[in-house]
Amino acid sequence: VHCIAVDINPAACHATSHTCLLNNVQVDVVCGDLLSWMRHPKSTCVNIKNVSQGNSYGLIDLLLFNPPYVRGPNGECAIVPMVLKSDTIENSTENQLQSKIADAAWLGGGPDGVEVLKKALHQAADFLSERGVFYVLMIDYNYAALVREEINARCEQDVNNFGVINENNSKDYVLLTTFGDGTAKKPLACRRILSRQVPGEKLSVYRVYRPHI
Amino acid sequence: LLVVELGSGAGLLSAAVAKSL
Repeated sequence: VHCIAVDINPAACHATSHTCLLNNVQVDVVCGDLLSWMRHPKSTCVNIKNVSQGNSYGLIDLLLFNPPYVRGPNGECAIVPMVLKSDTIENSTENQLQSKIADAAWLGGGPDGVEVLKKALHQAADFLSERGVFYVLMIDYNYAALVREEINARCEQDVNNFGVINENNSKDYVLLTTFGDGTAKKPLACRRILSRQVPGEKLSVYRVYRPHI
Repeated sequence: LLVVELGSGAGLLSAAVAKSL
C-alpha cells in the first residue's frame, strides 16, 4: 500500500507529516492543488490496455476527500500555490503568502459550495483506477447541485435520457456523466452510504465509482 | 494499492487509513 496525503496549505502538510510520524505510519505528503501535480494517465505507459477504446484509467485505488463545501460568492476562486525560493523573499511576504494559501482552502465554493468538489470529480474520472473508489463528504445542498447540473447537462444533450439519472428514483444515487477530461467522458456513479443530521444541515458520505463495477 | 487523501489537513485521516491498511 502506498499512501499519499495532499494539501494546498504547506502548514497542513507539515502537520500531516508530523501526525504520521507520531503514529509510526509511512505516508508521503504532497503540497499541491488536488491532483494537478499527477501525470495524466493518457501521458503514461501504465494502464493503457484499453486506451484504443477510449478507456484509459488512472492509478488511484482509493481516493478520500472532505472538500470545502461551504457556499461562497459566485466567481470566488481558490488560488493555486506558487513555488518560491524561501531565501529570496522577506518573512513578512512569506507569511502573507502562507495566510492566503491557508485561506484558499476554504474559498472557491461558489454559490452551491461545489466548485472545488467538481474539480476533484473531473480529476477522479481521469485518475481513478478501473475499480477505484472515491469517498467524498458532501452537505445536502452540494449533492442537490450536482444532481441539478446533471439534469441540465442531460437536458441539453437528450431530453429522453433522464431514466438513468436516478436508479429506481432513489435519492441516494445519481449517475454523473459530465466529468473527465472531455475527450472521453467516463461516467461516475455516486451513491450515498452514510448520513448524519447536524443542526441545520445533513452531512453524507458518498461512494463514487465507475458504474460498470 | 494506491491510496490518496485530498485536503489532508492535520493528517488524522491519512494516518488512520495508513494504520488500518
